[in-house]
Amino acid sequence: QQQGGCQIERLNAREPQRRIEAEAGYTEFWDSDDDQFQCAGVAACRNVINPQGLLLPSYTSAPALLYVLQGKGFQGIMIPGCPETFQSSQQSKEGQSRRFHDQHQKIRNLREGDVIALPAGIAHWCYNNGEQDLVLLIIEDTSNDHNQLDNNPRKFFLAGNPQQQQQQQQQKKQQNQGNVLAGMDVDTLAEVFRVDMETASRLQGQDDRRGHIVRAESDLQVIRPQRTREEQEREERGYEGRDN
Amino acid sequence: GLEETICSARLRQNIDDPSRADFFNPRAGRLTILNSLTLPILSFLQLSAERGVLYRNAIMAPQYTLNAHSIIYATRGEAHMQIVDHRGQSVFNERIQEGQMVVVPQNFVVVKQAGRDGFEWVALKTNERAIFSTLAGHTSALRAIPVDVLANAYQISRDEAMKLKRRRDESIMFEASARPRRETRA
Repeated sequence: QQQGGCQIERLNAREPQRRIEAEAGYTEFWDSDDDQFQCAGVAACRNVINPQGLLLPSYTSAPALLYVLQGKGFQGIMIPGCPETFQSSQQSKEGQSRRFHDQHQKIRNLREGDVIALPAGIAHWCYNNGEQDLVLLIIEDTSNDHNQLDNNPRKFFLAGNPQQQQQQQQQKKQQNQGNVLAGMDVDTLAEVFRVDMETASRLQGQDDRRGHIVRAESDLQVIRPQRTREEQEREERGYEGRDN
Repeated sequence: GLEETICSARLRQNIDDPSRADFFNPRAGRLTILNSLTLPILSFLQLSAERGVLYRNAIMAPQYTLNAHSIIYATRGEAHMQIVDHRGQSVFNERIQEGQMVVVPQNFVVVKQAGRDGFEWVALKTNERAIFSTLAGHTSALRAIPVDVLANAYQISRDEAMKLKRRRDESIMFEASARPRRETRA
């Protein structure tokens, strides 16, 4: 905190100040320059993800807490060095045409009331597989010791072209912005991923106009354990319906 | 009890010895990490270090250090280094050579490719247990993402998304492909 940053004479309840639209949802930001947010050293935003909307993978320079205000979905959190423990079965793909044998890190279900801890620098993505909007409140602790940059909230996207969002956060500076791969040479990307130049160019997302929340072409297929009907019913009954 | 604790604390550790490498790829290079687990006094200083050696034209996977700044000093050879900020803007896209130093801020993505004579460096990191995350290779963040998510995020086919995940099986140091690469820029 800057010297005298908490000399507040009056506190006011605040609404979000800016809204950034995307193909399958929008994000609203509270003004992180507001005195009370400056004093607390936090930044806040609210993501509204439409059904079949995918919040593109990103990470922040400060730790954050995410609260699910509404809806349901699932989330992938990529923790460096952790194994890909969700694996499609080799057996199940035999005999089926064009099934991909995929494996990835754990997928976590999201539902109303959940709090998710997001450590600084850990990338994550979210998908809305429900029938109503998935609404996420995110509070980023920019003054946390884990953030060694300044107190400005920074989001590093791994995909897409979140140009508009970043421009508005940065007082509409006219700069070319995009995901972190956009700042590398295309031939470097082709070499690093051993893909052709066209795919490497796609990674940069410079022609992508969908924003930071995109609509999945079809319902997203990921490997994750499904609840049985009994489990779902038990969950709906809640704690009161449990036997001792 | 100071003489038994602080006064006798181990303050020295060699990180140039190849046999101490933590990552080694005979076709690409090696990396040795020194942190508070290997030299406990570093937890007091809240600093750590790494020593890297890249062989001719080898590539260090694009990566970011998620809890520290990195101060990189080139000790031998040269490399083409690219550093990208949160807006996807290149803030450094140049050749770094022996005797030069560059600061990579926390979470900025860096990729380096050694020149013809290889590249060696030492880096100081501003956290006792600096952690990096790679964006390509066997333990990368992209490999931890489902194929369908990658296909939708990058607007590519599932086939291409699978290639993106699987083509590079090395972890952090990549052998350069056989095809000639353009010279690093000055």
